[in-house]
Amino acid sequence: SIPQGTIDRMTLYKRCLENLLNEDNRRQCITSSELGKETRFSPATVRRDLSCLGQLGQRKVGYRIDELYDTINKILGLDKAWEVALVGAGNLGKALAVYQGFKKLGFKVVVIFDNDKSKIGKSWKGIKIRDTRYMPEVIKRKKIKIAIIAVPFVAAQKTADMLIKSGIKAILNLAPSRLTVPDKIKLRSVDLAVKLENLSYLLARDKM
Amino acid sequence: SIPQGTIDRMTLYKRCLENLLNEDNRRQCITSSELGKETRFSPATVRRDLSCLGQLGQRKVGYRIDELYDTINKILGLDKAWEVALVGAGNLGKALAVYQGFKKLGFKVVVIFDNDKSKIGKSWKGIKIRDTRYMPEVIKRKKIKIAIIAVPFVAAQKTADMLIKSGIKAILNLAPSRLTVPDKIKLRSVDLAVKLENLSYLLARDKM
Ligand SMILES: NC(=O)c1ccc[n+]([C@@H]2O[C@H](COP(=O)([O-])OP(=O)(O)OC[C@H]3O[C@@H](n4cnc5c(N)ncnc54)[C@H](O)[C@@H]3O)[C@@H](O)[C@H]2O)c1
Ligand SMILES: NC(=O)c1ccc[n+]([C@@H]2O[C@H](COP(=O)([O-])OP(=O)(O)OC[C@H]3O[C@@H](n4cnc5c(N)ncnc54)[C@H](O)[C@@H]3O)[C@@H](O)[C@H]2O)c1
Repeated sequence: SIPQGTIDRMTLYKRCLENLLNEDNRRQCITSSELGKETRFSPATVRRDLSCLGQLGQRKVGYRIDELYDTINKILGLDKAWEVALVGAGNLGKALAVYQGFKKLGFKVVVIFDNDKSKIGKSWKGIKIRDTRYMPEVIKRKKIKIAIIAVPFVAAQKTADMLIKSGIKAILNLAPSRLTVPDKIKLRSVDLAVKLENLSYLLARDKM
Repeated sequence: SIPQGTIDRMTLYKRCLENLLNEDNRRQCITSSELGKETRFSPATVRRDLSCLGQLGQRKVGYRIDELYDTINKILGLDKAWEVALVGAGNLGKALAVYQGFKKLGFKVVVIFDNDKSKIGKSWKGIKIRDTRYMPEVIKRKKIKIAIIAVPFVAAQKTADMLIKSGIKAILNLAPSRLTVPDKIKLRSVDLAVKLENLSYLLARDKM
């Protein structure tokens, strides 16, 4: 299993390689120094990360850009498209549902669940907002594996429970709650409030 | 200087203590085991974290909840209110601007900057959207220290440069770009795409 830091950097290497692949007169190879310079990591870090892929660059020549890109995509599970269920048709949910950035990576929000009668039945960019009571049925039928939680913190844990019961295997949680999920369920949480409090801590510490 | 992990957990301890302070018939003290149980960290982790505050609990009795809460608030720089500038009046910017969760913590978005003529001059919940060319003037006049970047990735670095030139000391970046800032500027970045790719990596790795 690949270390977390390496996995996070894989996304950044991939973006860099993607840009290079989109250039005219594009070069065939890149060295670890060049990839490090582009992504602002040391060549040693890049080499160590890429060795996890079994990708061994050639001395002086470096790595083949197209091969490296394909390998990273495969490792990140991006050689396939993923349908995503979103729970919470609020302000944050709306931003996430219509965001093209996820779609470009192969993550397509295909359904939104909410329990607010005034929102159920509406559509954003063709994505329907459905009643949460249809969650098990829709998730099972469409075989959706990934869900994003964007409901208020009081509803987050029961939403996670319901998603997992419906067959979801991976959750991105945006509610400021610590979720408890079975070991085999993949979970990533983002808490913007913690980040802001990091900043106020640093400013207060340095009396800024 | 306090370790990053400890600072992140401080926010979670604070939330737990806040809930206890809001209870009727509230108790006066909490032990590290109880605080650990509530926040799902080991008592040893809790004790080590709180020792960074110079807070020494009493054996058997634990820590005084009100004192611990005040001390953590002070360390996190939350004993004062912070005015926040937001750049990018898009879908994500809108969600952030009207989010009450930040306000409750003392982070108040007081101005939004954008360069889209069709958005400039509008208001969301009383917060005005202003032309980015007024950024230096407004930030200096209001002495704003914290900014949130919610512009497209191509605009993120120049937005950061402009904010810093205007007097911003701390940035929360939500654009999928690695920003370069001077050492004394506090920076936190959130990249939701990386989180989704973490999930697809884990699902692919375990063939889920
Ligand atoms: N808006 C932000 O900028 C921001 C920033 C950080 C964190 N968050 C977190 O993201 C989450 C969503 O924030 P928001 O601003 O969109 O809130 P919101 O109030 O605008 O939207 C929440 C939505 O969830 C729905 N909902 C509530 N309970 C539900 C349930 N049990 N099942 C299904 N749907 C349910 C509501 O009907 C509503 O549509 C919250 O947990 C919030 O704390 C938001
Ligand atoms: N929407 C999401 O769910 C989501 C998720 C992850 C990351 N992001 C990132 O957050 C950022 C904002 O996303 P969004 O969906 O709100 O995009 P958006 O296109 O809806 O909004 C971007 C806004 O920034 C403004 N802008 C562009 N260049 C500017 C400049 N130089 N100065 C000031 N304003 C400028 C635009 O006029 C627009 O109002 C993007 O970097 C995006 O990649 C968004």
